[in-house]
Amino acid sequence: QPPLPLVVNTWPFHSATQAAWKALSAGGSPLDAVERGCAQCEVDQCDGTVGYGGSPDESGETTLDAMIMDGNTMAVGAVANLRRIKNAIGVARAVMDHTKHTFLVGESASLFAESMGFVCEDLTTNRSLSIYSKWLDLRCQPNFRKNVTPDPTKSCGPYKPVRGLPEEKTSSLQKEVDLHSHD
Amino acid sequence: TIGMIAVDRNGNVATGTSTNGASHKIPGRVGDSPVIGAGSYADSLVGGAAATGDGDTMMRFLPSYQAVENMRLGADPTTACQKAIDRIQKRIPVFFGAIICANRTGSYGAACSKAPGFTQFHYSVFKPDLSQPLEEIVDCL
Repeated sequence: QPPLPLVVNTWPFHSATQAAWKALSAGGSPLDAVERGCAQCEVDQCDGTVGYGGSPDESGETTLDAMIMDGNTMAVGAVANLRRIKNAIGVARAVMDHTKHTFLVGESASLFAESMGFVCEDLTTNRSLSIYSKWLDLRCQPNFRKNVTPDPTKSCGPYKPVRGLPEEKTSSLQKEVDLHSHD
Repeated sequence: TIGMIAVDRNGNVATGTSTNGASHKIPGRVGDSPVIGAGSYADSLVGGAAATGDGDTMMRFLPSYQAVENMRLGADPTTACQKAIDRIQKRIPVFFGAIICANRTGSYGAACSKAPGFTQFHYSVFKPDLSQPLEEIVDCL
């Protein structure tokens, strides 16, 4: 029989693993462990792919997504496109603990977080500003737009849709891998 | 992105994810991480799973839900993860993605999809008798 308890997480984010383990060892629930572990990654800004100051969008803003699920009750708390709040997994836990809903998004999720006592602050850092500036310098490449004008593979926006969409190819889902840009 | 599975000594399972998403995304875009069954899924009767990678692709296949269902049908965690990746590859032969799986008795595994610049996936584990996290590596399919 394999030993329990157990913590497993994607990527070699060891401080997050350790934080989750510490929570379990201290008598916390698996939910507490997941919340603590993910929160540690948010503080550490793991790999630039978690937490504030990473992955700026087309406007240069960092927004956060998080979700937590209880395998006993099947309860879920989730937030997406969360603005100005660093502790996204904490807000997801608050959605689970303090609402009968499952998933809050955008500005309204941020207002919910504020009402639950989470600190509202800018998620921009010098690093995210630098990433954004470089992207602008590269004429907004890489770019997720398609079938718009001007050509999004060569130019920044604003964009408008082009008429007469080309036939969709299944290979259009294949993209170049950026190990520091992932969900 | 981090995706995490925690199992206590009684086999209670929880999962979670946290991310700032894809760089240079269109404002308003949300990936797979906060989507139930895509970013992660948990069922204490079976186990849990969490995914990472290109969320625009992965969220269309609910790989975490699929992996947990694979375990429910008797697959060990590694096989469950591999089958979830394989199901996506059947439609999208090359994509950037990985998934971790653990069952309620403490077995765990992972799988990933080989893509240019991504041939192995590293993940982190803590279990009894370890004094620090263990880094596991899996070759991508």
